[in-house]
Amino acid sequence: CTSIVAEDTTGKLYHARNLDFGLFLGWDVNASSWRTTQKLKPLMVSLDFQRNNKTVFRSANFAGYVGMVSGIRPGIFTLTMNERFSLDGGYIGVFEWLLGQRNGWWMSFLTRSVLENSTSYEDAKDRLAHSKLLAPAYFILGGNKSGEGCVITRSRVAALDIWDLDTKNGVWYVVETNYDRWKPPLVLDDRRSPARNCLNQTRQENISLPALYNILSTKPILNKLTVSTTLLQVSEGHMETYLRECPDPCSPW
Amino acid sequence: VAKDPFGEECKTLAYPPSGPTYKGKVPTYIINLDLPPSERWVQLTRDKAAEVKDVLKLMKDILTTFLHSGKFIASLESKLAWLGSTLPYPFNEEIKGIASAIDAPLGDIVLFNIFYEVFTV
Repeated sequence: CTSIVAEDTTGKLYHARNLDFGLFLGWDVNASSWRTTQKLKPLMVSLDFQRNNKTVFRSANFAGYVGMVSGIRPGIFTLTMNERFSLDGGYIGVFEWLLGQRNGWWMSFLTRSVLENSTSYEDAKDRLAHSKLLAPAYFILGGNKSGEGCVITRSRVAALDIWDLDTKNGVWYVVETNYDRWKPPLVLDDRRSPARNCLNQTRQENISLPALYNILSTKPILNKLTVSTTLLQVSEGHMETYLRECPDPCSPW
Repeated sequence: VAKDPFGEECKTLAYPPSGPTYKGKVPTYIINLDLPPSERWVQLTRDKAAEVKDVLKLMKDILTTFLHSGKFIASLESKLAWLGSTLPYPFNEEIKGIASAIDAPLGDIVLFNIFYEVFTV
């Protein structure tokens, strides 16, 4: 996955993500693509969660999946989640759950709960940073005020790092793929550098949802694992989601 | 670009979405949180029943590749159904509602919903 939160020169916040899924879960030689990735595309839907006929939050999701990986609480915050691989992975959390130690959150249930119940950027940030999890993850959170945007790097028990927007010091975007920001990405899977390169070329004064779509359409940020691209704009409560394809030649991840 | 054989120059005209990298927009559904959890996802999952079952079958195929035993997978399915009953409210009820709406084994829908935790290794 690749998630970006960016702030333009007027303080307006934009959030976008490529949802990549299906690595090593079967390659379809004829279609030249990952089998799981292809099967997930028809399941992708845009959901409007309502209470008393009013929107509480919106999400781009898979049909049949009750947790959330991308969503927006209009006017308040935007949230995406990227997978974080670790030896201390989710299977340990699941094992503990089976043994009766059930004080942690399933990742996608936490994001759903935050989207449904948090009524401020700060509250969402606090819950995502400090709730115990069954699996490590990256949470990419955007708010509705200048400087409200961050990447929270989570282990199962703690926030290892919170990387905030800081426009006064030139940090007008944060970008997360599937690697800790203080470590170099895997040489064979560097989507971070191309994303940063494209963001720098775009420049802060030109950032917009179309600009972010352009960046997320650039290979290898767009790759064979990409199921969809979601664009989120918090102040207008706007969300759009598009299914993607990466014709050859294209990076397998 | 020099390092990545698949890399390319930054796109500037991909939006509005069109062409070979665009595969369509996604449909929108309303999820009514005022309904009991077991009823919230019925319409959506019935509309997408064939596609959901397709993914569940693929997940089972993947498990079979790793585990090689139909009996073990059947046993795993029943344990996953039990695991579903331990999930917090309202998620447990929503998952049961989905399984019931499309007549799929509860364990399969549970596995689909905890896929992230299982595969972060």
